[in-house]
Amino acid sequence: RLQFAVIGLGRFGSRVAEGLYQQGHDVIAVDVSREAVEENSDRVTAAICGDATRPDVLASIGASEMDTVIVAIGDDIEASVLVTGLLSQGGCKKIVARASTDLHARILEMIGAHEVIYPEREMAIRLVRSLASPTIRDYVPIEEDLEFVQMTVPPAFVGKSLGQLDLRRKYNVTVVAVHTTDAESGAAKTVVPTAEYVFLAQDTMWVVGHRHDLEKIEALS
Amino acid sequence: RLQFAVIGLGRFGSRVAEGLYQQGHDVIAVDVSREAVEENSDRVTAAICGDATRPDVLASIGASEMDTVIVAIGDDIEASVLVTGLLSQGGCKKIVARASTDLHARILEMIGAHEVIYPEREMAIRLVRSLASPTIRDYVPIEEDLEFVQMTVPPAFVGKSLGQLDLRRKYNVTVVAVHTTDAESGAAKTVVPTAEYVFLAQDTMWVVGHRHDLEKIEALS
Ligand SMILES: Nc1ncnc2c1ncn2[C@@H]1O[C@H](COP(=O)(O)OP(=O)(O)OP(=O)(O)O)[C@@H](O)[C@H]1O
Ligand SMILES: Nc1ncnc2c1ncn2[C@@H]1O[C@H](COP(=O)(O)OP(=O)(O)OP(=O)(O)O)[C@@H](O)[C@H]1O
Repeated sequence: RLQFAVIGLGRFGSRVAEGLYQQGHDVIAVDVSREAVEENSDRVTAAICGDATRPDVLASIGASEMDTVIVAIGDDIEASVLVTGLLSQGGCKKIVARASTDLHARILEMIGAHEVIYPEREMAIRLVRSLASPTIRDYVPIEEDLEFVQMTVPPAFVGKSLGQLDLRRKYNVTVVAVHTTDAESGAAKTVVPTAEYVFLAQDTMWVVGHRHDLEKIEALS
Repeated sequence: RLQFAVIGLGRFGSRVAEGLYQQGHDVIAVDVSREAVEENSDRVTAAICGDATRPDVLASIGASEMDTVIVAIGDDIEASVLVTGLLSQGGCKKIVARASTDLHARILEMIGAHEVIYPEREMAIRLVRSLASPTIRDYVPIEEDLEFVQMTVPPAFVGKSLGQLDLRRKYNVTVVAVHTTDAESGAAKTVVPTAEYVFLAQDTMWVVGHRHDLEKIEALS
């Protein structure tokens, strides 16, 4: 049972607070808006109406003893930076702060945030990669140029088994899951494929590999 | 070279517009705010100041001929729903709309959005899963209960090779990447491991599996 504080109950903050509370942890939420506090009071351990840029408000919730404090203030960059700075000076073990712009993210790192989260940027990157390619349905960057993508199965793979295709050796990619339809019921299902799995025409596959290796498979379609 | 329109140039919309333009596609951006239009005018093909809830504004940019239209209006739910409805009536091939709440997402689907994106919710889910567990660093839900997580390597795995551990057969999970340090330079690097890879103590691994199988590995730490 961990102790969390969430500062700012906008769309992002309220979902983080509620999610942690539902996992059975203690969650103290703070927001300047009385309406936001009332809306979330039954989804957290305690919801407090107050201005987190004031050191006495942070002290009153025992922010420096928490396992993690999440600063989820988006539009008001000054408040977000000030709150992060106060938490860092107060010796907070782990500070996760949400950034709205590149500049905001750099300031948060400089002032002591241990982790910076960027909801809009992450989702924009995922969307752009899947919109700009006819075969990619979803995309998650792992590190450097290693990617995790959901893509349609090239026609050349249909009717062949994973063992026959030997994708790890030939293309240096790993198929980790296949989204297919059940032969009897026709319902959609996801399987972790073995070497004997044979691709169907409408299948999509979740594949991990480097960008230049995945592009070779995209080009087959 | 695809044709895109992006309606609404907030944090999310402006990043999607810029990302698609940088990939070499045509991007028409629309926003009611003159400031947002000026800020983005050099990052898209054309930026137009106008109210997208007016049918003549959508007609003037040829929205129904576009490959995809992205409705990136967040706070103003009525405008987002109205614009999505007008695009759907106009026969738009693909509409991707951003939702702020569960109710908003359901209305967008009912009114004709082909894909609904939820930046705050997706990122909140990822953050909650990694904060609530001592061994998980990052988490991406794939489908149903199939997950893709970055987790610390349990002490029992250190000094053993992937082939020896035989994780696919014993735990039904697939290790797709390992984040480690280079023996000579000490620099961080990510590798797609072969069966001969031997785990080091500080390694973290990206693993795909069902939630209940991954929890068995979490419990080893
Ligand atoms: N100094 C402060 N102390 C406490 N709460 C604050 C403070 N400043 C802003 N907030 C609260 O933080 C919440 C989220 O902030 P904001 O509106 O800046 O972000 P947002 O980008 O709209 O968030 P989201 O995208 O998550 O909806 C709001 O509910 C706001 O009342
Ligand atoms: N009817 C409309 N026509 C065109 N643009 C609009 C309309 N209504 C709102 N917008 C624009 O959409 C943009 C984003 O909208 P909004 O402020 O509602 O979302 P947001 O949640 O703050 O976005 P983000 O989180 O991406 O910053 C704003 O720049 C706003 O001017």
